[in-house]
Amino acid sequence: RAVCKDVCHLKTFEQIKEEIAGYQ
Amino acid sequence: DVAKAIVDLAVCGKAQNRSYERLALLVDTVGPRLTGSPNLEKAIQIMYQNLMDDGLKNVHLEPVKVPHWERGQESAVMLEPRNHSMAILGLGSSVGTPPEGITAEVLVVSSFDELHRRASEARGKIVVYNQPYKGYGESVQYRVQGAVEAAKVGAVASLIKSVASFSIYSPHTGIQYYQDGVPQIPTACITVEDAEMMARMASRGTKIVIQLKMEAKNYPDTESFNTVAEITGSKYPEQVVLVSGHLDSWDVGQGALDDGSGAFVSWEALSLIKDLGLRPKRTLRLVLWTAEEQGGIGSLQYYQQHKVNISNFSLVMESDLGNFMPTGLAFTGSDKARAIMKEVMNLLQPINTTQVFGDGEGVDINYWIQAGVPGASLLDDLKRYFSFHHSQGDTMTALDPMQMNYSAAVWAVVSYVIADLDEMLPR
Repeated sequence: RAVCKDVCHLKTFEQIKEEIAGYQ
Repeated sequence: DVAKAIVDLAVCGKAQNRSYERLALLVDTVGPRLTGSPNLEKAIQIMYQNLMDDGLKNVHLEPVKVPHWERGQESAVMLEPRNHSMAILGLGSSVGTPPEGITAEVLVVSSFDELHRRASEARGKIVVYNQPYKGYGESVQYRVQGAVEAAKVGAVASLIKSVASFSIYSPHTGIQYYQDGVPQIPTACITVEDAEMMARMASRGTKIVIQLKMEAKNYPDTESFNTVAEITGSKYPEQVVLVSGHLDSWDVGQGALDDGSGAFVSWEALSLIKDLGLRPKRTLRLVLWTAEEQGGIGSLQYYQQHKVNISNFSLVMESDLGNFMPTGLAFTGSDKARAIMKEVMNLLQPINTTQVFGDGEGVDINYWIQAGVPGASLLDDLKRYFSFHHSQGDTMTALDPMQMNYSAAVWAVVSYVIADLDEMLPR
């Protein structure tokens, strides 16, 4: 299963920021 | 438009005032919910059915051994310098007095330091603490340890100024702890007004005598339950965002604000998300703790039983500081996680609740936070909260349905977005 644990952060902060903005 | 949809539904949609009305029905029906009481167990059974009826998944109860203390009748009468019947509230786990009560002269102190300096005067007396209110965390030490410190210097009982940010002659109860090897003496809180009056009397050299009667009694541990319900994650169901409040309360007022509203706003967060047909990637788990007021008994057991899965907990959230108009989120976590939380809170600009403060904490989530899991608590007008909690004034009248709507909106947006992000919050 594609589990992203805390040892495995693939996204940059900018990418996460864009992702969160998508929930506006 | 997820954030907007949640806010609209909570604040002006069909879910408007729902958490307030649900809570009012419960607390008007069962009243306050002291750990070990039939009221609490009835509330837990009602909540179990409520969560099932709401269509939430994996609804279940997790048994917990909890303390059982009962207050009984209690009174304190000033006999000298004048007759005055004082409002008191015995403290959780306190022993009672003999049936005839304890009649003794009073020693008033304003700090533990003063008590230790005047230790030779304390033997055989009732120690009255008139500590200044320096915020809850600091002042509550007098309630928690007051009896032990007084007993160490030979006092026969302790009466403690209520740990309250405001008072209209309203005593506040709370938990206190005895210490092995130190005599257990009866202990209760008195009002801010009476503590300050006795301090003035003592400063004039006036002798004060009080007769204290308390029927308080400790019984063997009994069984209670943490109440759990979920929206199962669509992609990473084993990963969890935990949303919580505690269902138990003290045996005064209705336990509406501490922590009925926190528990019901947490439930409301899941209801809002479910009503909108949303299903986050991770599991949203609602836990309604038992025996928080006795020191987080239910949550400690939950931590011990579930910490094996700690790497799957993305965020732990607890609302136990009131549900007045939210001012933001208190958060504990790494700088990276904080930066992400700030972005999430930006989604709440339409309701002007975007601030992320430090020191996210709560009795029931601290075990997880101390073990490295990011933690968040809902912040609002704490002065107002500490005026009402643990007192007879903790009723639905202290709450405002619209403010609970806003609290629920914040709670739902934060929990949903964090549960739905592609990645867990970084540690």
